[in-house]
Amino acid sequence: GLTEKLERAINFFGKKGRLTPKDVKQGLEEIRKALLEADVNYKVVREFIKMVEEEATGERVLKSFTPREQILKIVYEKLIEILGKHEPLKLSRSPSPIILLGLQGSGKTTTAVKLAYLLRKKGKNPLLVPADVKRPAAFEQLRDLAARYDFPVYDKRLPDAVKLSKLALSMAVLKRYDVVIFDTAGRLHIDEEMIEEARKIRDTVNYDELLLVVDAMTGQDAVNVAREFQEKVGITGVILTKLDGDARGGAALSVRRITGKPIKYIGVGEKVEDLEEFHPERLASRILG
Amino acid sequence: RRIITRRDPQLLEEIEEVLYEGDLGVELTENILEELRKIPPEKYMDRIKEILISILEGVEVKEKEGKPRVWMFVGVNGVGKTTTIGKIGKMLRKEGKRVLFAACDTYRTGAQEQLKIWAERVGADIVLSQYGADPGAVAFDAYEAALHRGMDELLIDTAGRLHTKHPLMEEMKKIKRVLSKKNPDAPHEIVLVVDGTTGQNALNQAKSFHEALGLSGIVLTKLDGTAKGGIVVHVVKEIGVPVRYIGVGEGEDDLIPFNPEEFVKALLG
Ligand SMILES: Nc1nc2c(ncn2[C@@H]2O[C@H](COP(=O)(O)OP(=O)(O)OP(=O)(O)O)[C@@H](O)[C@H]2O)c(=O)[nH]1
Ligand SMILES: Nc1nc2c(ncn2[C@@H]2O[C@H](COP(=O)(O)OP(=O)(O)OP(=O)(O)O)[C@@H](O)[C@H]2O)c(=O)[nH]1
Ligand SMILES: [Mg+2]
Ligand SMILES: [Mg+2]
Repeated sequence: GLTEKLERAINFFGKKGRLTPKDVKQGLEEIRKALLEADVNYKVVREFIKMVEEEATGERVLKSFTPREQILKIVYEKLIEILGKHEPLKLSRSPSPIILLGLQGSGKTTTAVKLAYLLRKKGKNPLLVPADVKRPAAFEQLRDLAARYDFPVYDKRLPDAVKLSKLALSMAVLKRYDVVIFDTAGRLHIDEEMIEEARKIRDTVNYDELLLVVDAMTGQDAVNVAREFQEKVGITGVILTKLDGDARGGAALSVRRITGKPIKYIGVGEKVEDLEEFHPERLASRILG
Repeated sequence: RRIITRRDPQLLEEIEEVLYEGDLGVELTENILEELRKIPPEKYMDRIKEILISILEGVEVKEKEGKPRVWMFVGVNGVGKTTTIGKIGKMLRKEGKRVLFAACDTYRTGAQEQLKIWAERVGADIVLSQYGADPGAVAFDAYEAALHRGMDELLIDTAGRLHTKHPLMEEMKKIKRVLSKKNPDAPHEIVLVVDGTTGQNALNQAKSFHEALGLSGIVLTKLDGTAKGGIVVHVVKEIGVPVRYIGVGEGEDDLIPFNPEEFVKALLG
């Protein structure tokens, strides 16, 4: 559909004429629908369309492309620009603590083990910390998934996630782990008690990364989730999960716009190997459908 | 003929924003706005409510009886299937029913233990299994156990699966076939669990799962957050399956019967 036209629009330049406001308005109407169907937040879409409108109006017309295709090219490039390039994990401390936060069921526990796998491939020695003391069998879930690959898991069971995180970190220092990955309980951005726990974990652990794990099928609410986690806890990056499905993933654009933080990795399956570096081009075409 | 007052376009835009941000989706939102353009502004709110409620009420709930009555819970990963089984189990226990859970998620780590904890919490029996076991075989054993123990209700938990994964959808269909072979009426309830924070993808999920199994009901979870779950209106319109319950928290009592009027009221803020 739009993506094939995109491919052609990317590579040429011509000299005649400029895009009229009418061209731009018509082209953007279709894009607007596509973005909304892709779950990009309404206000984010409005702002994005306005941005592109200003940029596109008066642009030089490209040879052998309809104005519609040219606008698509501008949109695609703008999306890539906003989504941002892949940024690696910050691993400056010793050990490097990585905290995972997010809504219930977003994929944190699975992602924690995926990160351990990725980091071990890079020669690191990771420790997994099951700091979800709430969900039934959360500990067993992490422990058993980690066990399949012999990843060490901090196994002292404490009822207090903050105390547990503190002790786990001390042990990691003692035992010379390179990276400590904290899996935490799923929590609502509006649950003050659980947000306070997140803040306490954050303050207890001198973290390198505090990553928001977001389900790619999240709808309009992604802006609320992103904004609240960013304002109330403060995140350093995002991991978008379940991109092996057919969700368009527009939530990614919303989250990126609201937090300004990079999407670092994407989950593309349930297996521990299924974590990839985020690259904006693929997500941009996917969002455009 | 009516006179368009100056505040119409702005009001319509505000309405558009509310509908979109509730995850109602492009098609339904555009249809509603089309309708609103034909009527005076004072009638807007009532007309929107009317349209949405009539879609949600337009599907009848058929509660099939059986002993055991077999419920099968399906849906994509992480939506709240296992937790919802715990909650429905509690609800049925409060009605004095004898309830059996079947742990047919033999794939994800911690799944069996998680359901076991729920069974203990609400006073349900449970048929557990091994990881890697065939979920159809577990369902078979669970049905036998339900008969043998005189259970009233059998609740089958399945692994989360993306509807785009053909082999997983086939595995799920097999679980249903196994149950239907034991009893042609079973499963009496095939429930799609949908995460309330999901956007337009819920439509793809619903269509695929419905086509694969024939759904009898939908449970919309996590409405205790800020998401409105509006996509469920399009889902109901598309597949004609009723929403039965909504999940409003992680506890055993956090399940309420679906009420279209309340839902629409919350959606419109
Ligand atoms: N297909 C697919 N499934 C995933 C992915 N990431 C996680 N999952 C699955 O999604 C479900 C939820 O994952 P969890 O890791 O338990 O999510 P969580 O955020 O820890 O959940 P809570 O602790 O309850 O908040 C599980 O069935 C996972 O196997 C992914 O990238 N693709
Ligand atoms: N806030 C809130 N959380 C919920 C609700 N229902 C389920 N959860 C949480 O969502 C997370 C996932 O729930 P599960 O029951 O494990 O979901 P699932 O569909 O069985 O997941 P998989 O088996 O991995 O596909 C858990 O942390 C639950 O506590 C709800 O209504 N509200
Ligand atoms: Mg978890
Ligand atoms: Mg489950």
